[in-house]
Amino acid sequence: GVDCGGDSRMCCRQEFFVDFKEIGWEDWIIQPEGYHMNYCTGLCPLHMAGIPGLAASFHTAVLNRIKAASASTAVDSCCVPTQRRPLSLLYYDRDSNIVKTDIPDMIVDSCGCT
Amino acid sequence: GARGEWCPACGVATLAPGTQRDALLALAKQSILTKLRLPARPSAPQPPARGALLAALRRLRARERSDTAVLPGMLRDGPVPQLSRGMGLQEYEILSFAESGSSTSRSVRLHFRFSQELAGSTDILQATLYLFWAVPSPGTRPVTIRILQADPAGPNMTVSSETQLDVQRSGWTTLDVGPAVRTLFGQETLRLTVELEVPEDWGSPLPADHNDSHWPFVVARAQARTPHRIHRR
Repeated sequence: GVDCGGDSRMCCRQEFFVDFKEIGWEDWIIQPEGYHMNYCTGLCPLHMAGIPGLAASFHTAVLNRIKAASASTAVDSCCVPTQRRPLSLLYYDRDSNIVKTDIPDMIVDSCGCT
Repeated sequence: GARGEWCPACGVATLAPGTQRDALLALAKQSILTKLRLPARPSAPQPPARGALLAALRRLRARERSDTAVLPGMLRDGPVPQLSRGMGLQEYEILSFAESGSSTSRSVRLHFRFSQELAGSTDILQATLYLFWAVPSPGTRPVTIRILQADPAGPNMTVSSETQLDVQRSGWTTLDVGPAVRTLFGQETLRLTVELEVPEDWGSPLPADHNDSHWPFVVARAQARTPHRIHRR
């Protein structure tokens, strides 16, 4: 995956950190100090479909060639997360118990075109 | 944006920077609360004493390093194991500290509360009660631990299980309370009540105050409930 930066407008991962102190949540979330709410943004022209994130297969390659060959065919391709990991949280619930859990797929590690 | 240029999912990128930031923060809050099954952020939590919390976390860390198992209903000293993760469902580890209830010269009651949010959407895999015995002088002392259950017919409590043991020295004891917490999660009142009965010359089996690092606690492991399948005919 590619991280956003510079002037490129192509599909990339934009880092965005939510500081729990800034939103007033530090009193009930013990750990971590914030949430890396990265997201995917940028253009996915037809020739980029299927790369770099999604596993390229023979079928993907063939479809990309067809799409590139017929530029008049309007096929949308999206910049989406291709690799994600869980967010581990340690927090107080409303009974002041301490709860630890891993919320799956909350942090985007890389992006790619569908 | 124009067709083929921007995806609907990337709409946030087209917002003005200030609005974009507000939208992302609102999205982050909503996303975390939804995944934790919380209708709103818990208000004004009352954190346990630092000493009690550190002691509990140390016990948990020791437990995770252990490979030995606790049999249902079995009492033992020392650590208990971490469960293996199954089916990829979200798991929770809940640490609940005791609230002291009524007491007599021979007995004391402890209450452990659990939240409705988790009870409605998770299944209890394991629950362990940690108790610390502070033995004032050498010798064997008989102790009775009762798990009490609210009587649906009235205000009284009924004994759902009773365990007796001889305490010979100061230290931690663990008790499997999984069945009791599991039963509790199916009821309206999510409060586990434990009664400790000790010899009269012992005094209170509890530390003098909540700040003590030997304060009793329950560790419960829960797993998100598998969604029910709906069949259409």
